[in-house]
Amino acid sequence: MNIFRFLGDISHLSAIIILLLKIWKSRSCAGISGKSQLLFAIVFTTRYLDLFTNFISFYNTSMKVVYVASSYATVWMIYSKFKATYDGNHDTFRVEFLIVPTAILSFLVNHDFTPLEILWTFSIYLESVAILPQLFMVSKTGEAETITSHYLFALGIYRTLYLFNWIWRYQFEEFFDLIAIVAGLVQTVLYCDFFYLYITKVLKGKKLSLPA
Amino acid sequence: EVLPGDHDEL
Repeated sequence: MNIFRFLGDISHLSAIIILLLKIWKSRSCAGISGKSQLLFAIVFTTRYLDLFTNFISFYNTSMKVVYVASSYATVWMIYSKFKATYDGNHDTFRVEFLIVPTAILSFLVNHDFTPLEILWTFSIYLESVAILPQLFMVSKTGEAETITSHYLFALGIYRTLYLFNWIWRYQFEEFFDLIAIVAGLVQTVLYCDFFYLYITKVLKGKKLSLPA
Repeated sequence: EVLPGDHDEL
Protein backbone atom coordinates (compact mmCIF):
# COMPACT_ATOMS: atom_id res chain seq x y z
CA MET A 1 0.00 0.00 0.00
CA ASN A 2 1.25 3.50 -0.80
CA ILE A 3 -0.13 6.99 -0.28
CA PHE A 4 -1.36 7.35 -3.88
CA ARG A 5 -3.31 4.10 -3.78
CA PHE A 6 -4.72 4.89 -0.33
CA LEU A 7 -5.80 8.40 -1.37
CA GLY A 8 -7.22 6.88 -4.55
CA ASP A 9 -9.32 4.41 -2.58
CA ILE A 10 -10.49 7.19 -0.24
CA SER A 11 -11.41 9.35 -3.24
CA HIS A 12 -13.30 6.44 -4.81
CA LEU A 13 -15.13 5.70 -1.54
CA SER A 14 -15.95 9.41 -1.17
CA ALA A 15 -17.45 9.52 -4.66
CA ILE A 16 -19.64 6.51 -3.91
CA ILE A 17 -20.79 7.98 -0.58
CA ILE A 18 -21.41 11.44 -2.09
CA LEU A 19 -23.67 9.89 -4.73
CA LEU A 20 -25.52 7.68 -2.24
CA LEU A 21 -26.14 10.65 0.09
CA LYS A 22 -27.13 12.97 -2.76
CA ILE A 23 -29.82 10.58 -3.97
CA TRP A 24 -30.97 9.52 -0.50
CA LYS A 25 -31.10 13.04 1.03
CA SER A 26 -32.64 14.78 -1.98
CA ARG A 27 -34.79 11.71 -2.67
CA SER A 28 -34.02 12.33 -6.31
CA CYS A 29 -31.65 10.92 -8.91
CA ALA A 30 -32.13 13.78 -11.36
CA GLY A 31 -29.07 14.25 -13.53
CA ILE A 32 -27.67 10.85 -12.58
CA SER A 33 -27.12 8.26 -15.31
CA GLY A 34 -28.63 4.98 -14.18
CA LYS A 35 -26.72 3.28 -16.99
CA SER A 36 -23.35 4.29 -15.61
CA GLN A 37 -24.36 3.05 -12.17
CA LEU A 38 -25.49 -0.25 -13.69
CA LEU A 39 -22.11 -0.56 -15.40
CA PHE A 40 -20.32 0.14 -12.09
CA ALA A 41 -22.37 -2.59 -10.42
CA ILE A 42 -21.27 -4.98 -13.20
CA VAL A 43 -17.66 -3.80 -12.79
CA PHE A 44 -17.61 -4.55 -9.06
CA THR A 45 -19.48 -7.85 -9.43
CA THR A 46 -17.14 -9.22 -12.10
CA ARG A 47 -14.02 -7.92 -10.35
CA TYR A 48 -14.73 -9.14 -6.80
CA LEU A 49 -15.90 -12.68 -7.50
CA ASP A 50 -12.84 -13.80 -5.54
CA LEU A 51 -14.19 -11.90 -2.52
CA PHE A 52 -14.71 -15.11 -0.54
CA THR A 53 -11.93 -17.21 -2.00
CA ASN A 54 -8.96 -14.88 -2.00
CA PHE A 55 -8.41 -13.08 1.31
CA ILE A 56 -5.80 -10.33 0.97
CA SER A 57 -6.46 -8.12 4.00
CA PHE A 58 -9.29 -6.90 6.17
CA TYR A 59 -9.05 -3.53 4.44
CA ASN A 60 -9.27 -5.12 0.99
CA THR A 61 -12.23 -7.33 1.84
CA SER A 62 -14.18 -4.64 3.69
CA MET A 63 -13.70 -2.08 0.90
CA LYS A 64 -14.87 -4.64 -1.69
CA VAL A 65 -17.99 -5.35 0.35
CA VAL A 66 -18.72 -1.62 0.69
CA TYR A 67 -18.20 -1.00 -3.04
CA VAL A 68 -20.46 -3.87 -4.12
CA ALA A 69 -23.19 -3.11 -1.55
CA SER A 70 -23.24 0.63 -2.30
CA SER A 71 -23.27 0.15 -6.09
CA TYR A 72 -26.29 -2.16 -5.81
CA ALA A 73 -27.97 0.24 -3.39
CA THR A 74 -27.44 3.10 -5.84
CA VAL A 75 -28.88 1.09 -8.75
CA TRP A 76 -31.85 0.10 -6.56
CA MET A 77 -32.50 3.75 -5.63
CA ILE A 78 -32.36 4.87 -9.25
CA TYR A 79 -34.43 2.10 -10.81
CA SER A 80 -36.76 1.37 -7.96
CA LYS A 81 -37.02 3.62 -4.91
CA PHE A 82 -36.76 6.97 -6.72
CA LYS A 83 -37.44 5.82 -10.26
CA ALA A 84 -40.02 8.61 -10.65
CA THR A 85 -37.13 11.09 -10.58
CA TYR A 86 -34.98 9.12 -13.01
CA ASP A 87 -34.38 11.17 -16.14
CA GLY A 88 -34.48 8.33 -18.71
CA ASN A 89 -34.95 10.68 -21.66
CA HIS A 90 -31.46 12.07 -21.19
CA ASP A 91 -29.83 8.79 -20.18
CA THR A 92 -29.72 7.37 -23.68
CA PHE A 93 -26.14 6.20 -24.17
CA ARG A 94 -26.08 2.78 -25.90
CA VAL A 95 -24.30 0.70 -23.23
CA GLU A 96 -24.09 -2.31 -25.55
CA PHE A 97 -21.44 -0.33 -27.43
CA LEU A 98 -19.41 -0.44 -24.21
CA ILE A 99 -20.18 -3.94 -22.95
CA VAL A 100 -19.68 -5.91 -26.17
CA PRO A 101 -16.27 -4.49 -27.25
CA THR A 102 -14.86 -4.70 -23.71
CA ALA A 103 -16.13 -8.28 -23.37
CA ILE A 104 -14.53 -9.28 -26.67
CA LEU A 105 -11.29 -7.49 -25.79
CA SER A 106 -11.14 -9.26 -22.43
CA PHE A 107 -11.11 -12.58 -24.27
CA LEU A 108 -8.34 -11.41 -26.60
CA VAL A 109 -6.08 -9.48 -24.23
CA ASN A 110 -5.71 -10.88 -20.73
CA HIS A 111 -3.11 -12.28 -18.34
CA ASP A 112 -4.59 -15.78 -18.27
CA PHE A 113 -7.39 -17.49 -20.15
CA THR A 114 -9.39 -18.58 -17.11
CA PRO A 115 -12.95 -17.50 -16.18
CA LEU A 116 -11.95 -15.46 -13.12
CA GLU A 117 -9.09 -13.74 -14.94
CA ILE A 118 -11.19 -12.93 -18.02
CA LEU A 119 -13.96 -11.52 -15.82
CA TRP A 120 -11.41 -9.45 -13.91
CA THR A 121 -10.01 -8.15 -17.23
CA PHE A 122 -13.53 -7.40 -18.51
CA SER A 123 -14.20 -5.42 -15.32
CA ILE A 124 -11.01 -3.39 -15.79
CA TYR A 125 -11.87 -2.57 -19.41
CA LEU A 126 -15.51 -1.81 -18.60
CA GLU A 127 -14.59 0.47 -15.72
CA SER A 128 -12.48 2.61 -18.03
CA VAL A 129 -15.54 3.54 -20.11
CA ALA A 130 -18.35 3.10 -17.54
CA ILE A 131 -18.58 6.85 -16.88
CA LEU A 132 -19.37 7.66 -20.54
CA PRO A 133 -23.18 7.46 -20.14
CA GLN A 134 -22.93 9.90 -17.24
CA LEU A 135 -20.67 12.33 -19.12
CA PHE A 136 -22.92 11.97 -22.16
CA MET A 137 -25.96 12.79 -20.01
CA VAL A 138 -24.27 15.89 -18.56
CA SER A 139 -23.38 17.06 -22.07
CA LYS A 140 -26.94 16.36 -23.22
CA THR A 141 -28.62 18.24 -20.35
CA GLY A 142 -25.91 20.90 -20.74
CA GLU A 143 -25.35 21.16 -16.99
CA ALA A 144 -24.88 19.21 -13.76
CA GLU A 145 -25.77 19.88 -10.14
CA THR A 146 -22.77 20.98 -8.12
CA ILE A 147 -22.95 17.87 -5.92
CA THR A 148 -22.92 15.71 -9.06
CA SER A 149 -19.79 17.50 -10.30
CA HIS A 150 -18.09 16.84 -6.93
CA TYR A 151 -19.05 13.17 -7.34
CA LEU A 152 -17.55 13.08 -10.83
CA PHE A 153 -14.40 14.87 -9.71
CA ALA A 154 -13.78 12.42 -6.85
CA LEU A 155 -14.46 9.51 -9.18
CA GLY A 156 -12.08 10.85 -11.83
CA ILE A 157 -9.32 11.66 -9.36
CA TYR A 158 -9.36 8.12 -7.91
CA ARG A 159 -8.03 6.50 -11.09
CA THR A 160 -5.66 9.43 -11.70
CA LEU A 161 -4.14 8.74 -8.27
CA TYR A 162 -3.95 5.04 -9.18
CA LEU A 163 -1.74 6.02 -12.13
CA PHE A 164 0.74 7.50 -9.63
CA ASN A 165 0.31 4.35 -7.52
CA TRP A 166 1.41 2.23 -10.52
CA ILE A 167 4.44 4.47 -11.10
CA TRP A 168 5.31 4.05 -7.43
CA ARG A 169 4.83 0.26 -7.54
CA TYR A 170 6.92 -0.04 -10.72
CA GLN A 171 9.68 1.98 -9.09
CA PHE A 172 9.75 0.34 -5.67
CA GLU A 173 8.08 -3.05 -6.10
CA GLU A 174 9.01 -3.98 -9.66
CA PHE A 175 5.26 -4.44 -10.11
CA PHE A 176 3.34 -3.38 -13.18
CA ASP A 177 0.10 -4.48 -14.75
CA LEU A 178 -0.12 -3.20 -18.30
CA ILE A 179 -3.83 -4.00 -18.64
CA ALA A 180 -4.75 -1.94 -15.57
CA ILE A 181 -2.37 0.88 -16.54
CA VAL A 182 -3.62 1.26 -20.12
CA ALA A 183 -7.27 1.07 -19.03
CA GLY A 184 -6.53 3.53 -16.21
CA LEU A 185 -4.99 5.96 -18.70
CA VAL A 186 -8.04 5.74 -20.97
CA GLN A 187 -10.32 6.24 -17.97
CA THR A 188 -8.41 9.33 -16.82
CA VAL A 189 -8.25 10.84 -20.32
CA LEU A 190 -12.05 10.60 -20.58
CA TYR A 191 -12.31 12.89 -17.54
CA CYS A 192 -9.89 15.57 -18.84
CA ASP A 193 -12.62 17.68 -20.41
CA PHE A 194 -14.66 17.46 -17.22
CA PHE A 195 -11.62 18.20 -15.00
CA TYR A 196 -11.01 21.40 -17.00
CA LEU A 197 -14.63 22.53 -16.58
CA TYR A 198 -14.64 21.55 -12.89
CA ILE A 199 -11.48 23.50 -12.10
CA THR A 200 -12.36 26.56 -14.16
CA LYS A 201 -16.03 26.73 -13.14
CA VAL A 202 -17.16 24.76 -10.13
CA LEU A 203 -14.15 25.70 -8.00
CA LYS A 204 -15.00 29.34 -8.77
CA GLY A 205 -18.49 28.88 -7.41
CA LYS A 206 -20.14 28.72 -10.79
CA LYS A 207 -22.51 25.95 -11.86
CA LEU A 208 -21.09 23.32 -14.17
CA SER A 209 -22.57 24.02 -17.58
CA LEU A 210 -21.36 22.57 -20.83
CA PRO A 211 -21.70 24.38 -24.10
CA ALA A 212 -24.71 22.43 -25.37
CA GLU B 1 4.67 -8.74 -14.69
CA VAL B 2 1.64 -9.43 -12.52
CA LEU B 3 0.73 -13.09 -12.07
CA PRO B 4 -2.84 -13.95 -13.03
CA GLY B 5 -5.24 -14.06 -10.11
CA ASP B 6 -3.11 -12.22 -7.60
CA HIS B 7 -4.78 -8.85 -8.05
CA ASP B 8 -4.27 -7.16 -4.73
CA GLU B 9 -5.74 -3.81 -5.80
CA LEU B 10 -9.38 -2.81 -5.48
